[in-house]
Amino acid sequence: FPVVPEKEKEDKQFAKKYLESFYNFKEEKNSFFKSENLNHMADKIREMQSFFGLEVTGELNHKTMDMMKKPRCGIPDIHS
Amino acid sequence: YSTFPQSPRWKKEDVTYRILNYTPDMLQADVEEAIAKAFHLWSSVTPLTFTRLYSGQADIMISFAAGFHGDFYSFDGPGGTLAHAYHPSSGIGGDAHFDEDENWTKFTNNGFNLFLVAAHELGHSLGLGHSNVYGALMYPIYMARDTRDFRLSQDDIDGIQALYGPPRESPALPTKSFSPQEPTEKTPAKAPTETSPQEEPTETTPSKTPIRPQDCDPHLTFDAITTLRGETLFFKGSYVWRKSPYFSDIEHDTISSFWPSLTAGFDAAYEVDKKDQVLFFKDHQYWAVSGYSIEPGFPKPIQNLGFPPSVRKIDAAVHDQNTKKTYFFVGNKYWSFNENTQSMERGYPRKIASDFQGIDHTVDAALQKNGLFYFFHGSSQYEVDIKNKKLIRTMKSNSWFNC
Repeated sequence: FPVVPEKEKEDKQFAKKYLESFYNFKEEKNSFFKSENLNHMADKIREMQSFFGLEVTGELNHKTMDMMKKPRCGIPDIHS
Repeated sequence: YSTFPQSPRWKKEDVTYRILNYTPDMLQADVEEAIAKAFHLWSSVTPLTFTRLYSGQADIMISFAAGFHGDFYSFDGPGGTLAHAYHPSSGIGGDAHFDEDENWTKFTNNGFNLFLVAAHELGHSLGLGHSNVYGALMYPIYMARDTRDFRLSQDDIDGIQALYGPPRESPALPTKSFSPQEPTEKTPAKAPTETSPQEEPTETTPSKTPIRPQDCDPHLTFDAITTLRGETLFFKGSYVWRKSPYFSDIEHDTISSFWPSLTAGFDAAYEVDKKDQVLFFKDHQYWAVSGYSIEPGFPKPIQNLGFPPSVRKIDAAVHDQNTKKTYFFVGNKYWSFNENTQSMERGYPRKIASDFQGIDHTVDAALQKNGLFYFFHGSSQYEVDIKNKKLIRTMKSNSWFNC
């Protein structure tokens, strides 16, 4: 359901943590990999959307955020 | 289904477990029963047996803890991660940890059902990973479900039997009643968990799920319609059409994808925007939800709202955001409910036709949008300006779907 706008930054942070926990996302700490990070995060968002049968957009749309916020098991959905 | 890399599994069939501590949310006996029932789920489809130890090292050590609890995966407070478990191996392998910051219960509302979560985590303790099959026990997202006759999905069974094979002798009849694996020491046999009056209704699983009608089917009718945080949801059977100002297309969902424990086939629905609350009506009961969560203490009987016992169900409901009154439609009459005083207004019921211009039949669903009211009857809808008591126009019920 709709997300209040100013929460978007918060949501991005939440999503990053979610993808690190469950989709083995590792953010490059080095800042000049920024654009690479964004692509890498979009890939991981696509992986999560595909797992849950959501529309695969690579973007943090409301359905994707909703799914990330549902209570769940702490084990990753994919294994490295 | 999935397994962990290299598919680790127990190299023996008699696996041991030990409950290290308890959650204060539940009676110890209920915790033990939930755990035993969860093990029984897996032993009934594999050759595995589970024996409870009361001291020393067991293969599967079960504990409740909050926040940091000695492994690399701290818990995160209420909500979010509920529990985790380790795949079969020595040491921490097989162990299952439950987040004490959650509210654990033996029911399926007012918290997380320990049996359902334990059954999932023990799947990991036996070597299963997550499944992306919606409705499978190993699906990563918690879904409150009726636990009285809970069954593993075929995907779960396929996964665990890929690791351990089928049970030695197939039970003559599927074991319906639950009889926990005999632990090493006798514990008094427990009566099956009685269900609480608030126990969520079992999901009605129609023998044949009717297919979703086309958006622009000219004969399309609806059971109920409501707004929700600026969006509009149209309900029919188990299906939801979702119209949102935030995206252009009509989204197709099911009731269970938003509220897994609510049964399909609402009679009515309406939003009290000021309370960020939507109420759903089915037969003589109603539920209140806020977003995805069902508010505690529901369902309630509709008589709580002030209906006489003769009213066994309602046809439609709509909340007037301007007057803070909610109109309930039953047959050719309607009631007015004051949301501020939470009581039915005096002088009701009244005939629908005498106050709603042009509405001289029953109402299937009702909606208020941009100050106007829309009354749905069969495949038609009537746009009414009730302030000026004027019927503005008649349209097809699905005119909202950009047909």
